[in-house]
Amino acid sequence: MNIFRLLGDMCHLVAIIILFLKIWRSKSCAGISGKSQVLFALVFTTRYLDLFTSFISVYNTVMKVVFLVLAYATVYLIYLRFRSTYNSESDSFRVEFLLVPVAGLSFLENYAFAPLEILWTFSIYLESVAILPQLFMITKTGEAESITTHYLFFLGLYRALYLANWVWRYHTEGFFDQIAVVSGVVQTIFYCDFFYLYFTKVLRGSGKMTLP
Amino acid sequence: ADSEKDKDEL
Repeated sequence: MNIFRLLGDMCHLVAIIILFLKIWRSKSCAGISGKSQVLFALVFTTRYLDLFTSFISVYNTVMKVVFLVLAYATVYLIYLRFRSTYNSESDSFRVEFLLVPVAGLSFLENYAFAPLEILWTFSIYLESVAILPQLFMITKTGEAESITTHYLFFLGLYRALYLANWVWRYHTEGFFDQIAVVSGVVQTIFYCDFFYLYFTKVLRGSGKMTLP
Repeated sequence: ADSEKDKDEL
């Protein structure tokens, strides 16, 4: 464990908690892409199956359980509890255009042709594109509430910190996970446009982010 | 590629 990965995990946890609390307290999921949240729940489900097969550390196990519970709880809030506030017409990204290529690629490019390994690879590839429905929804509606932009900021920052973690681990222990690194770079690149808007608009105190 | 790498990352 290193500071970059710890900070990254904390940013990830903060992002997930920000979103959950926003929906829970405002009793509304307006402007939130339910599809992205379903994809994130799928990412955690396919990645954390080793919860039952291998124990790494208390931290590892606790974080995996927390991420799984919060991910499913958020999906529950969006599609069940506050479904009347869900903008399904704005959440129109065709997720099958993500799932099919990601599933195909995870069978082609992986470290081992074994069920857990394929599922782990699938979760890594899927995570890199899971935010696209949410970013697409924001471009479609042309705006995002500031709390939603803070959620996206921490979510984008988490994987950027993981990139720093991989640089650190490469230089200190020769660790290099090609699949995770390439996907992490792609994932972080998708946030670049958002980061620009976030720093130039939201942090200037203009509150809501309205796209040009 | 090392398939048995410890997946200690979240």
